This record gives sequence, structure tokens and C-alpha cells, in this order.
Amino acid sequence: ETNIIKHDEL
Amino acid sequence: MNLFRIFGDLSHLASILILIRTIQTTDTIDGISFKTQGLYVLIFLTRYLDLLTFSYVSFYNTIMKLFFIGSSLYIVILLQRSRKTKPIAYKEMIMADTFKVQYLLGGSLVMALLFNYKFSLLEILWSFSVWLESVAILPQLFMLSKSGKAKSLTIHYIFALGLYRTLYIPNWFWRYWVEGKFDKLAVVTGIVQTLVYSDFFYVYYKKVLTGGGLGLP
Repeated sequence: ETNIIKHDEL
Repeated sequence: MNLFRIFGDLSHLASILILIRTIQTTDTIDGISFKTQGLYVLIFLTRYLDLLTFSYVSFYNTIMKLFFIGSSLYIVILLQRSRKTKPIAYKEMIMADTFKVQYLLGGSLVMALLFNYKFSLLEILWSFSVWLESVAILPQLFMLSKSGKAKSLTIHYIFALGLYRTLYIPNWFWRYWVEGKFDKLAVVTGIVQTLVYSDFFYVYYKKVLTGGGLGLP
């Protein structure tokens, strides 16, 4: 499962 | 996107623009830590490797990532350029920049190997970048505390940079409560980073906002 925070934050 | 995140990103952007403007308009590199700026290049390059895997998030996300990589490289090039144009100022900058970054690099690598979401190159490098970012300002703060004084624009640069990470903390609370999302590595390293800045913020508050020059203890 992709970690959404890691994925969409800078 | 919540307001904390937007203002966090904006202050991060502002900090970089302040620094570039400082170097270009005042034509001085005095008080800037080359090591800290070099670390940021490494941080952005290791964090945004996902640009190569085409895991597209949004236009905003891609543009910001490219901006952070490009601007951090540009700053290092600007500083490096002064080696030829202003050899004395360059030498002074390097001489004052005495913090041992190998400890930060080694420590971040160890933390990344211990704490990551998956034992893969991309995930370890991502983790390395967040750990390294949490301490990357230390050479700059160390330089400031040694000289005891600093150009006000350098101070505003550090302030904007610290504000950016501080705003990410309420952003994570928001995302946890509103979206039910949580990232333990980002939160832990973010808190570490804000603690690194907290002493600076205190002195900034006492000296800059209540008048007078700035000198770290």
C-alpha cells in the first residue's frame, strides 16, 4: 500500500 | 490541501527566494553555510527520485519538486561561483563553515536503514532525506552561534525555513483528523527538525522582535 502522505507531500 | 500545508510550502518557497535574493542583491555570501546548502541539494535529489518512476501526484507537486531541486542547485552554483569572483569572501565562508557534516550524513544513513517503509533503495533514500533534512540546518546554526552575529536576511531565511516545518506539524494533525492519514516517519523527523529550530526561534523572538541584534548562545 502506498503511503499517501509520503507520496503527496514535499 | 489545508491552509497549514499551503502556508508551509509558501514559507519554504519564501526562504529559498530570500536566500537567492540576499546573495544577488547584496552581492555577499557572508554568513551562509555552504555545507547546509550542499545538504539541501542531496536531500532534494534523494527525496524526489520518484519523479523518475513517473508516480505522478499533481501538477503542483511536480513543479514544486523540480523547483526545490533546481533552486538548491542554483544556490550551490552561486556560492561556488564566488570562488573565482570573490576568492577572499569564499575562503572566509569555507573557513567559518566548520561543522562536521559526516556525522549528520552517517547518522541519517543509520536512521534510514533502521526506519523505512520498505528495504528498497528508493524507500531508504527517501527516509535518508527526511532524517537529513531534520538536521541539515545545524551547520548554518552552528556558524551563526560562533560568529554571534548575522545579516538580517540570513536570519529571515532561517526563520522562514523553520516556519515551514513548524506549519507541517498542524498540517499532519489536520490530515490525521480530517483525512485519517498519518505518516510516522514524516511526523517524527518533522518534530526533530522543529526542535532543532526551537532554540533559534526563541532567540529570534527575544532579539529580533523585541529589538536589537541577534546572537545565539
